[in-house]
Amino acid sequence: TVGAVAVDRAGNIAAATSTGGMTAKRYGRIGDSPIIGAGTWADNQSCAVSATGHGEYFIRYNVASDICARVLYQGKDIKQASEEVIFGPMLASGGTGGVIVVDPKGNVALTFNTKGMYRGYRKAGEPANVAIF
Amino acid sequence: NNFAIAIHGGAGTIDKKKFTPEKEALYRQKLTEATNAGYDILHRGGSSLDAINAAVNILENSPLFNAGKGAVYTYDGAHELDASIMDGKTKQAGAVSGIRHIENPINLARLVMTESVHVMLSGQGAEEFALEQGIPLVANNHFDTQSRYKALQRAKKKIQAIEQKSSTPGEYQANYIHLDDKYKMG
Repeated sequence: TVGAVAVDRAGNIAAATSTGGMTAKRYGRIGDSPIIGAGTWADNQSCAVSATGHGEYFIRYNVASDICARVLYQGKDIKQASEEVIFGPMLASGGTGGVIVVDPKGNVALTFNTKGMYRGYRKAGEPANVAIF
Repeated sequence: NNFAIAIHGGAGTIDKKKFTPEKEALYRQKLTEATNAGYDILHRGGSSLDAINAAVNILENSPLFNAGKGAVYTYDGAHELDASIMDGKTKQAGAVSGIRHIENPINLARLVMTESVHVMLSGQGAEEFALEQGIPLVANNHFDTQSRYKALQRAKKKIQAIEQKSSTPGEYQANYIHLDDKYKMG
């Protein structure tokens, strides 16, 4: 799965996710990537999220919009909100994966509960940062 | 003016032993390229939608990641792709699922968002919509890669092994669900 989130100079945010699914999947199985609210979410009032992970968990726990709801209704920053969800009790039963998040102010959070996540970010006036583990 | 972009290329257990420095360099180069492509659009005053679209296209066109060109195989040996996009300004969204002949699924998801009254289109219907929008179809073998094929063979061996050792449908289901967990990351 791949994804991107961004905020532009006008303060508008957006999120995108694209995937090839899971190896050897059957029965027309669909994961969280195309599910708005589970794998992808964007709202100028809170944040934009793209997720990658164990789809069946990310769908049931509505991961992407849950993170932004915590920002919107509880006033949390994106780092705290994403950590609460990714390391929280709901995903603890087996929902492995991660998220990338931006907010309208240009803050970035990259949160994952796996050993690695291919990831990168770049803020205005700064060089690109990429990491894997 | 606090523009920014973040990207990901999937998460999971990455085997450090098999992850040679040369392989790591390839991944880092492609991640940097995608990050900078989106950043350059934002820097020039472009929209966040255009920035994420460009970044995802680069990752979709690389066989390194499980999306677009690098999509994994289904049990039947084909490729099925999904994508979604959302605009935080308007809260418009578009998605496609189970498509087999679209080179860049995120482009089609964006067209669903901007050029249809729907949010998600699936399978053949989504591809019919793509044709109406002037998006060409590609053969499913466009997404074939040797490494993903080997991964499919390994997965099928494990699935077939549990089929053989399960004596009842219930036992098979329990074993399969346990095994399945290992493959949901793609």
